[in-house]
Amino acid sequence: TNDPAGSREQILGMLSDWVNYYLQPSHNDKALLGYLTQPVFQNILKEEESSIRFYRICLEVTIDSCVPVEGTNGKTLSYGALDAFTKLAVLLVKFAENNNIKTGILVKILNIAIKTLARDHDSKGAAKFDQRPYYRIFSNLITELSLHDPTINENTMLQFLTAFSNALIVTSPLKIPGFAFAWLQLVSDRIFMPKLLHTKSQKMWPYFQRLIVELLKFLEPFLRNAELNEPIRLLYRGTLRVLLILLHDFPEFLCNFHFSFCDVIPASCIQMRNLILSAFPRNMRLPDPFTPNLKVDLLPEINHPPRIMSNYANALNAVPGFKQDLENYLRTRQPLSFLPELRNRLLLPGGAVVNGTRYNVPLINSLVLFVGTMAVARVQSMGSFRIAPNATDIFQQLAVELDTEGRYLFLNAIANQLRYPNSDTHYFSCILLFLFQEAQSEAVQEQITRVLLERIIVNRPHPWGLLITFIELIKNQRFNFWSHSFTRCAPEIERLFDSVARSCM
Amino acid sequence: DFATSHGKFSAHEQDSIMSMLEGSLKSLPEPNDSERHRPKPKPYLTPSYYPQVAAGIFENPQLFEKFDTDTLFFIFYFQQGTYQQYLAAKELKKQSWRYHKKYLTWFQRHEEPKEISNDSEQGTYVYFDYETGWCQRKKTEFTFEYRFLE
Amino acid sequence: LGTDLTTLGLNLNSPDTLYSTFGSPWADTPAKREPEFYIPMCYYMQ
Repeated sequence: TNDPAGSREQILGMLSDWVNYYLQPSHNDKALLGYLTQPVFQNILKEEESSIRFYRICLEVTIDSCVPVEGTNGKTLSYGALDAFTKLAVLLVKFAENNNIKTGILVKILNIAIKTLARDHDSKGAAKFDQRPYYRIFSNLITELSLHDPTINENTMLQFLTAFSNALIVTSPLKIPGFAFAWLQLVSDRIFMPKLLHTKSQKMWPYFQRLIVELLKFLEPFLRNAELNEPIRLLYRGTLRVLLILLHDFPEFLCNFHFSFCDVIPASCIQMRNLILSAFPRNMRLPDPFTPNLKVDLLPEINHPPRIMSNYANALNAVPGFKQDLENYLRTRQPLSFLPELRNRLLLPGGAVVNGTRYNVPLINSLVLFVGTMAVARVQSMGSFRIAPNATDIFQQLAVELDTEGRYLFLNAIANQLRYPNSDTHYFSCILLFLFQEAQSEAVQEQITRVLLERIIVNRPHPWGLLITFIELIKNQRFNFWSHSFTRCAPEIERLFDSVARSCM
Repeated sequence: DFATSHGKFSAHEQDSIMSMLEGSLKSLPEPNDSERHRPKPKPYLTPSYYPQVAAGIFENPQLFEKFDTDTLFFIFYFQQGTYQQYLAAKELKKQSWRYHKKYLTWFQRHEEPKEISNDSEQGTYVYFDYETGWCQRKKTEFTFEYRFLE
Repeated sequence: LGTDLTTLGLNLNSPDTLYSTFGSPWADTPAKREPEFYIPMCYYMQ
């Protein structure tokens, strides 16, 4: 409404001429570019305010022009005008005189598209909002500007990819749920996703990790309660497909960020978590976990720490004083009060219940990995497993002191480190078996077994570290596994153990 | 942000999210919602016994090795903007043709250039004259400036 | 117990990358491989 008088009409006239020119099949990019050099375009686009008004009005009008094509009962929309507008945007971005201007135009257009999307989503509501025109805009821009083009240098391409990533972070399902399906399709676009994950020095990996975390956070409450109605089931299967592509084509990405993803996958999503933990670097040959008498501690890979790009100490820093006390204890085994108080510090403040639990799950995950990483470093520097008693104190204390719920979360945090052959997998495998062996009560041993077993009985894939730990547990006489009554507590459990033991043997 | 810091939704929010999700199923993007719009001439209606879609082999780079240069030039100049033009250009480059951006013409060395500097080379070339004769012609004493080399 | 992940329409044993024929997270079958190519502006005749 505050547009200057006549400006809207002028812009609509320019847009109409442009669309007609664009739709002539003989007008290729070169001719289209020539058309945009007309003074009328140059004048309106060189001013900040008038250019924003131009893009906004063009976007609104071309989005409204996406109406169902006759005879397709709403299945197909006509995108002619919208494609014309995005082509105009692409040409302006591509042929702007320098990289900053290129990126500036792209960011401006994306911002306007995002604002229009959010306003449309909130005003039209579930019944009338249509995600497809916005999908088309982002898809056209991403496809045309992510494609290899020697006139776009690598640095500019990174700026484009950053702009697209930020736009998708801002329009994630947590913010605009009615755009969720289009959003996941854009994130996993066959040109965009590899562009982000193929970048040299993995510069764009943190952005893609953020996008996957946004998706998993959105799904978390629905998956935790196993409320898989139609839309959630579709999103869940779609997420599995995307994760499978990452597992197959970009396993190192899943390896490096496993901690971030496990932090937001509910404990009940065992297969999805296994999928992520099953990733291993492409240049690694995994020894068959079922090899009889496989000597894991002789594998060279177990001396190398895994690459972890997640900031796994974040949750420790979020609790005032916790990290300092923990580091102090690991260094000096002081103060003695640290251990007995530890259990209560893992509870959410004020008895809150979040995501169905009283415990601060990210803090438990962070504590386990942090203590384990410090212990591995110490073991490697001193040459023996026994040389990290402070760490084992903490793990033993938690195994004994935590209640069933807390211990389940704690044991899960350990099991989340059982992955491909590396020093963490080896350490946490030993720790889990050590806790089994040293347990004072059979309840702890049963729970350790349960945490492993529930990860093994789900459909594939299974992480290598999980398999070798479970096989060791049931085969090595030292653990006297089969003597425990819980292996025979019910006929179906006995059958289950037999079948798993047979498949493992 | 629908989710508070822990990703927890209130019951009301969860309902609102679910209704938005269910509503958005109606407009789930289909393959044609991302089909690239390439301004193509309308396909000429041919009898059904003619192939109605281009054979996949025309996307196979090996096929272009078998075409003679005349065919490659035809594809390059008469199928602009297509993947086939891209493949034809790649094959011409493999056969030591070089594209001159100013003359929009393909050149090939007829013999070793008499002079080569950082900015250009000079000598006798063969070029494909697509405008007047649709044939290859020889050009002596030609200077190919590298700034015009695509 | 999760899903048989081999039934999601992805050829998990493929020696090629899966993303190049990934049509969409909702598609049960791979999409046609779209060739990725770039045509320099100078290839267009007026």
